[in-house]
Amino acid sequence: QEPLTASLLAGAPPQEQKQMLGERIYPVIHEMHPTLAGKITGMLLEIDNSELLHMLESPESLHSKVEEAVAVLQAHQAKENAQKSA
Amino acid sequence: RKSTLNPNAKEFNPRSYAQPK
Repeated sequence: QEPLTASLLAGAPPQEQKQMLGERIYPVIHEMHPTLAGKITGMLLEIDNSELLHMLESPESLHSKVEEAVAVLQAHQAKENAQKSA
Repeated sequence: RKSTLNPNAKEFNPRSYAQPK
């Protein structure tokens, strides 16, 4: 699989750009969090494309962003559960 | 610092992982 570059992305329409980035990010996230991969990828795709490209080149920054997303998601779910039981 | 990530973001559906119907 050839690396995803900024120029490769620039040739695609905006929605397709996010799909292309998601296709690269998803497998990495799936290895870390199989059940949450789709949701976490969706959250990360709201980040600027330039930052996402950087994360693909730097697995450490991608990993820390994924952990941040998991924390946000869990806090959100805990809040929802608390509201339901209240 | 508050995270900018949105827990209500739309879920991503990967084409390459799509189940055949």
